[in-house]
Amino acid sequence: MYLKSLTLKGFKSFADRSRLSLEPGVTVVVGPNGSGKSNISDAVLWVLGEQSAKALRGNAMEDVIFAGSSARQAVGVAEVDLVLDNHDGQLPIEFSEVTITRRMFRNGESEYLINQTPTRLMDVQELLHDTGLGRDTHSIISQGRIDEILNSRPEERRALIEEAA
Amino acid sequence: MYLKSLTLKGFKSFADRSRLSLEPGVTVVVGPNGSGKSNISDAVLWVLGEQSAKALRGNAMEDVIFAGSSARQAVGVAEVDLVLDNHDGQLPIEFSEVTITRRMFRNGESEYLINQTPTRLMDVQELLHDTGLGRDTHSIISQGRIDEILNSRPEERRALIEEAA
Amino acid sequence: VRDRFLETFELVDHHFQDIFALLFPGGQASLILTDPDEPETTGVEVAAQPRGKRLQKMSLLSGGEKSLTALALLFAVYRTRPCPFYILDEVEAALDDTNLRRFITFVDSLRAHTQFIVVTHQRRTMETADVLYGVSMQADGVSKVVSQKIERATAEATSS
Amino acid sequence: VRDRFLETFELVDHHFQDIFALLFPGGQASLILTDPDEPETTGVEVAAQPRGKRLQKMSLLSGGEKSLTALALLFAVYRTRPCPFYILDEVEAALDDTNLRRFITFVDSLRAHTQFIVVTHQRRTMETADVLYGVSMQADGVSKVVSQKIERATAEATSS
Ligand SMILES: Nc1ncnc2c1ncn2[C@@H]1O[C@H](COP(=O)(O)OP(=O)(O)OP(=O)(O)O)[C@@H](O)[C@H]1O
Ligand SMILES: Nc1ncnc2c1ncn2[C@@H]1O[C@H](COP(=O)(O)OP(=O)(O)OP(=O)(O)O)[C@@H](O)[C@H]1O
Ligand SMILES: [Mg+2]
Ligand SMILES: [Mg+2]
Repeated sequence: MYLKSLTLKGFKSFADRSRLSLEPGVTVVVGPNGSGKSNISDAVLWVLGEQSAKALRGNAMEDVIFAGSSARQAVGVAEVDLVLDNHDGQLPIEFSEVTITRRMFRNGESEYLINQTPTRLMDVQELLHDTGLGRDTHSIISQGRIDEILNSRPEERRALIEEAA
Repeated sequence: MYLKSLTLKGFKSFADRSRLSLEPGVTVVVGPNGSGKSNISDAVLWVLGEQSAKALRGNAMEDVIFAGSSARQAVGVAEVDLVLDNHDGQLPIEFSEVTITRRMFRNGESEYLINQTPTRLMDVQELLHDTGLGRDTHSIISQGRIDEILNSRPEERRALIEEAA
Repeated sequence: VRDRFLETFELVDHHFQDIFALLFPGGQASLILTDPDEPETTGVEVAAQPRGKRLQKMSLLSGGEKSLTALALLFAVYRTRPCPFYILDEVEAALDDTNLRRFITFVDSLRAHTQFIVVTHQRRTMETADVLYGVSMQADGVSKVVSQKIERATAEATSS
Repeated sequence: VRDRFLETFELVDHHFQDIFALLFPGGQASLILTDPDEPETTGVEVAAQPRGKRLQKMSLLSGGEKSLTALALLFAVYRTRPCPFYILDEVEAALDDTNLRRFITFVDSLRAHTQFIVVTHQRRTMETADVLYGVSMQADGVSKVVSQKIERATAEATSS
């Protein structure tokens, strides 16, 4: 299983539909300060079910929706599609490719879809349960957060072991 | 007025007496990870009167005394001398050069000296009062602390304006 | 549950010791349970000792030593329980050239069976890419992505 | 006291606007009192708007934008009330090449009347040194310093 593609539309600074198609191995993301690199890793956290606006550097979850710029109007919805390759059947689902979609509207409503079928957050979390990609996963290290593992209290570090269990 | 020299002996990883003689203009400090660069900026904070062990990355103030290494025994005292050039008479003292010394012993006792004369912390702080080098000065930015200015609460930021007043 | 936690702890600790020794040649480290009699609630302490140094409190480690120790711990968890992919956002910003090379060599050793997405400003890290994505933002404040596949085979041939 | 605070606030804000425009060409920023009627207790908010972007919450700024904005604010305070010396420990670690150059150009513009002690791993920052100090630690775990005076005049002559 690996991350096959990621599509952002109206998510943070990605006003227009942007798609990253990915391969196994090492993909390196580069670009100037403020261009949108960390917004991509926020998009992955978000589509996997992140519930805390603060973990996505915002104050309210609406902060993930493109808020406008000097030349563009704000949009009303943020959408991220994450496609996992499931040829090895690791995900408990019949498909060889699984698309997880999350949408958020200005009125605060959030939608989740698995392979275009509306579903609930719980179902997404259930699907990902054995992959280690659940809540508070350590497989995604946001910018500036690498030292938190050592600065946290010993009781908090046990979560690392539990995640690996 | 400028920083003319800094001497460390038994302070953190500087077991042996080490002296940096400095000039106006830009001095750049380089070296591998863990070699002792940030310990130098800790030494300056400490000799100017820093009272918080945590601000010097320790748990107790004794953590500033060389604790030993694979090849060396721990020492019993840490000492830092800071020499300021005072030709412009900015410091309210008769000398054209002012040496501030701080010593710390394993039993927790701390000594301050101005030009080799024993004095109290209060006198050091009094001497430096108008220079902006007092407690919580923003003229020394420790590693990893640059973003704290923006991440702090608005009430805390007013200290920046008060410092400049 | 108790046994599972202890079993996993032993495994992560074992991998942590190995990987720390790779990233800090001549150094040693281990994980310690703060309360071994209570596996349900015990905390986990990290003891790290770079070459030539005494065992110190974690807080006295330098910026780069802390990042590299945290990376060793993360990789130990990844080795214990592999994930489909990993995203590392400027995790190597505090490393000097030597440690950066060790970090890159370690990531490189996992390339064949792991997917990494690495955000960086470091030229050396960019050179390890199979695929390079450039993110840009024009004066209109909107992000765009542009990708470039790097033929590693050719890249390797021309640089050796 | 009230007047002194307000006077200083105006001055720092004025310098902050100037310096921000230097570090973020095409951008603008300012300081805002959260409670202008209460100068004794009011907080200070920072509004920063890089080129092409809407005024956003500070928390949404990127890592590099935050560092550079913080530096602009610090330099504004320094300009308002100069100190005998400044120590900056890896403050430019999050900056990309373009912003690093702007930061260095700004530090360079103060060189004649300010003393900076800058700790860095960035090659470009090293090149701005009048004096370079190397800190090393041998296998015995003890730090040593070695200094090298760089003849800037010759350095400048040979590089132009
Ligand atoms: N909802 C939103 N609408 C519009 N723009 C947004 C939104 N949320 C964040 N941004 C913009 O995204 C930018 C930050 O992007 P990001 O943090 O991804 O940068 P980066 O490429 O990681 O930069 P760095 O190299 O400095 O870390 C900010 O300038 C911010 O204005
Ligand atoms: N009291 C002490 N006795 C002995 N060694 C100490 C003491 N306090 C700190 N150290 C050592 O100093 C080292 C850290 O030094 P410092 O933080 O200055 O490194 P640095 O050069 O800034 O590195 P980096 O580039 O990673 O930031 C640690 O490895 C620690 O073991
Ligand atoms: Mg970023
Ligand atoms: Mg350091």
